[in-house]
Amino acid sequence: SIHFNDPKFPQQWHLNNRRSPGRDINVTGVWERNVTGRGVTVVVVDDGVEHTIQDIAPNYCPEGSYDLNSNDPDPMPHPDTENGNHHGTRCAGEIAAVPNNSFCAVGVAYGSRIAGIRVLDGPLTDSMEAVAFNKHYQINDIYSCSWGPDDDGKTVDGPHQLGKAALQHGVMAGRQGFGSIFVVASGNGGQHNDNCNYDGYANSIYTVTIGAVDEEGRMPFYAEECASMLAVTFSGGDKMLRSIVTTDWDLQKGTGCTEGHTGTSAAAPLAAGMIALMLQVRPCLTWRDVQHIIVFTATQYEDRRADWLTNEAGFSHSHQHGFGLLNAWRLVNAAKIWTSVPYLASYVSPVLKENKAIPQSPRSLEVLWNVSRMDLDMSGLKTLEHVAVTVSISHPRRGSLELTLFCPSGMMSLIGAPRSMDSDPNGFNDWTFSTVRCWGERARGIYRLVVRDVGDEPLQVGVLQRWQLTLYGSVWSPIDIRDRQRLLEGAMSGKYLHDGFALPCPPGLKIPEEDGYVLTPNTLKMLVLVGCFTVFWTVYYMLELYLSQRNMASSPGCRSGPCHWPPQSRRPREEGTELESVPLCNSKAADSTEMENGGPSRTSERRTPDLLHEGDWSLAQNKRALDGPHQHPPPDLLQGKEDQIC
Amino acid sequence: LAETSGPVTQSSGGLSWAVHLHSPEGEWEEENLARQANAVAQAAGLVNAGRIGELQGHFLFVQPAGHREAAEAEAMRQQAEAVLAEHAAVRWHSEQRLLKRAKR
Repeated sequence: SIHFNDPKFPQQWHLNNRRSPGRDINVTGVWERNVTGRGVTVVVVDDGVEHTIQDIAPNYCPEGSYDLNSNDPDPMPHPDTENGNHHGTRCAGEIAAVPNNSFCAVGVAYGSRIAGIRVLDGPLTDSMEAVAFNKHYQINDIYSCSWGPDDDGKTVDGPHQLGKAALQHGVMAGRQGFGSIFVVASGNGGQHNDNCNYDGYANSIYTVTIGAVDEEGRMPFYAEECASMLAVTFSGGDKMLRSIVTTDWDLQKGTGCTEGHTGTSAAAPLAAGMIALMLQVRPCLTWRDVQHIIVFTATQYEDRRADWLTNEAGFSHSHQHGFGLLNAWRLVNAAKIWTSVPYLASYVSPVLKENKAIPQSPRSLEVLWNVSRMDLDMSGLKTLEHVAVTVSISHPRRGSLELTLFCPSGMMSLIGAPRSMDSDPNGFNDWTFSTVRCWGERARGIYRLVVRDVGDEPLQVGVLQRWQLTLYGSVWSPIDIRDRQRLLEGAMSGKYLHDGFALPCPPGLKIPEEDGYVLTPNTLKMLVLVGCFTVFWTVYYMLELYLSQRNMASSPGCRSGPCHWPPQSRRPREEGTELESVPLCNSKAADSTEMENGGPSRTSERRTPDLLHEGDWSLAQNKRALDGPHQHPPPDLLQGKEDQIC
Repeated sequence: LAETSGPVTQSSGGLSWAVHLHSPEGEWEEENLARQANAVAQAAGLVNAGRIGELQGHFLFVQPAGHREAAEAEAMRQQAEAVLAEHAAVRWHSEQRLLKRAKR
């Protein structure tokens, strides 16, 4: 029943697929119930957002925006030689493009507000990244990041100390304490056998890692596999398949609309938009509630190449598609009735020093660690969410290594996939891999790490120096999880999705944004200019005063006796002000003025003091100069002073 | 001036260090930290360019403005590294390097 006059809306198959029904994010039913992201702010952390474009301007949120490349509040993209800085604007359009404006397209959460943080268009350091992740974090609810380390199949990188601290600070203090939601794209390294477990943004427990599928639901050529991927949503595929239609910038070759947005860059913002819909119906969802709802509601679907595996808690996960396709209807209905999960519990094993050789495939090195009930008593940890393994391994060709983790249930996770392009001789130094495939399973039991060398070196050359296991989860029992699954299925009819039903939702904490009043550089420059101007004129005026005083002191009229001052009120006045208050008009003018006022002039004395000598005449001249073009005849200094200036 | 307005987001292109200071207990933590940051920066021959975003106790120290020969810059880097590594108030420090990030 939804009809928008946006010219490209019919081509937006990811929103409503008429050609292949069901191959979309299933959002129209949610829109029909007025769930559009109202009251939620999504910030696109990228190369800028052209917020003046028609599709974005009405939803633009300047309070949540900033430009870290130019250090000013306006994140407008700067055209560059490659016509490349349209990325952020396209992502923003996917999230919040305005409907029914007869322009281009419609966003998933077209009722939400969209902000931009421009950070990719220039040199980027850890400190800038840390600032970006917490910028306006009481205004921005969701941070959509469609970028990451190189997807070249040989990079191992991610947020460093500062970036990790900012992500952690964001989930603890962001969004009034409910936690900022960080959505990241899983990576486009598919052609280089890349795996998003070598990307610290994607395998962080604090981020929602989103992969891509094409219109046929398949893993596109560019997509990466990953044990820490939560879910997938739509994006472009190969040439035969449609890409994502969204708003574009209109700078350089841009027309304001594009049909060619693709990559995992296009998938992450769609997920961010769906999370905005969830937060409208339930603003008090914590960052972990959002992750749980994704796990519980993502849908597995038929894809022969996908290695779906169902874990002990009944969740199906595949390295290609995570827990499956995001479905807006399911996400929002689950959010509507979701009560918060228990606090995050964790367990960290000791650092397990092994120093064991890694045999050549098909043999493998296997190390175990048993997590006992006693180990978990302290934290109360019962069921798992993320499982992380930090390893240090030496090997002359890092890409030859394969790391597999088995949870106590036997669920297998390929956490370190071999990478043919990765010939780095430095191995791994405390690199952390993670998996979500054991989500909901019991935490207690024996964890098995299997390391293989699949390279073709003749000798075994790799050594596992040490490893450490970290478990994240909660006190939920397997029964609690099954109960929650049943509860959600009961809500999928949509019977709760109306305004009459709302669970209590705490308002959250008032957390002041730490950054004080920040003077933007422009303001600063203005202040400096005004300051200089003021100083200059003060100095000039003092000089003027001093010179005229000195002249006055040296003029004959005063030398022979007291200076004749016009009769003024007897009130004592400071020396200096007399001059300032002396009228520059001559007595006639003064008389005439008095005549106009009806009263005879009481004195014929010159109202102009006889101090209009050489030096003072300059005052008269200046006065005339300020008065502009109509020049009085050059005054005769000695005669008729009263004819002088007015 | 433009570079050092408010919490810093970027250094002015020269050498810079992110520093995490031990947080003194008690009142006016922020004040103490800022004062201490200035002192540590000065000791290292750097300028405190302000707190890093919302991260309490984290500061960005930058090289004072002005052009330097490579040798001089290297000497400065080593001196700063040595001071920050030894300073009792510094919990952690890291020289800022450019990150390579790609749009996806």
